[in-house]
Amino acid sequence: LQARVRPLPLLIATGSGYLGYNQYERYKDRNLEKLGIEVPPRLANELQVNIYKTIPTRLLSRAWGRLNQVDLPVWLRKPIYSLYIWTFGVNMKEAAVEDLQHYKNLGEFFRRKLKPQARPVCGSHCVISPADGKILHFGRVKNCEVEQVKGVTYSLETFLGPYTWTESLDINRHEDDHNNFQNLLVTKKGNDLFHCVVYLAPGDYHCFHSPTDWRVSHRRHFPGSLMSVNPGIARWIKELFCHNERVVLSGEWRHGFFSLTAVGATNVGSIRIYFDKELRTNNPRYSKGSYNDFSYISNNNQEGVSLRKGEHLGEFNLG
Amino acid sequence: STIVLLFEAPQDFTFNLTAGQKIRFGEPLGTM
Repeated sequence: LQARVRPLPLLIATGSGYLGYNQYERYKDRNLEKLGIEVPPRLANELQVNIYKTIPTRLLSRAWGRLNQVDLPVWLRKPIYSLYIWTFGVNMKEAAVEDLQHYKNLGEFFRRKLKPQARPVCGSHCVISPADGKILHFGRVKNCEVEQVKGVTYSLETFLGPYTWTESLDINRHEDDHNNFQNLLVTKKGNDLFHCVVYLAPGDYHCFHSPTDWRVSHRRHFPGSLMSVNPGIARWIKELFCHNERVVLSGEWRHGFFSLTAVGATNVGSIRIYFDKELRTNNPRYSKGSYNDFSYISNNNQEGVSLRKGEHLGEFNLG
Repeated sequence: STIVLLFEAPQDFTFNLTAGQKIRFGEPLGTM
């Protein structure tokens, strides 16, 4: 009883115990997977999500962004960028400018463009990948729930926000459809709603392009948390994409409704859309939980913004 | 960072993908 409580050893011991237990659980899961047994994802509980959300990820992200806007001396550029290239497996052979000393800071290096012929756009298919990355998940939307990874879903309505952009879309609907958010989005009989998630790793080319020929009529910006979106976190936190800052572009393509959403993350907190000069993301003036709408339809422009398949659309930025 | 596409398409639309695969900008996602 007279022994003094030592917080540091106690913290190290409990932390190590927790990590050890976690590793053991993962080891058990891997063994079950090897045996062909499907293991359900271990989701974070509400407390764990709330603890994660208390980390000032937006502030950290902005500080990270500021740091990466600082121009590096020419002699330091090559070693810093080489370390980044080596760590994240960047292929500089396909960059429009291969000379590392050309990039003034890491932010500029991160936004590097590709050589014109580095990514041929498929002409025979109507939907292409808008970015380089990894396919996290894809499929049909069922019961207003979308899967971020297999077995971990999020609400379609929470993700897109209330269905109030209809004035900008010339769509005929039935009265009874108004009970079901998913049905509201499907404009043509015999159609379904599909989704696809592409994860961009730190070493990937971070610009994104139009995935099809379509007309963008509306933008909705959700300021939010900036938790990591790596596949491990996407398997752990339910509704991750609904918590994080994101920009939803919605409109129409030849088969009806079409939308592209750029979701930010801790180190890649801001999103730029080239044709939208008003958009400001990861900005302290916006509070989490709200959203800001902007319509691209005006008296002078009833069609919105027309985009061709493969056209430059936007980019992610550090911080 | 992540891009999420949500779109309406005819029921015979099928993805030519596998979860976890690498993809590059410009490569097809699916066919009808």
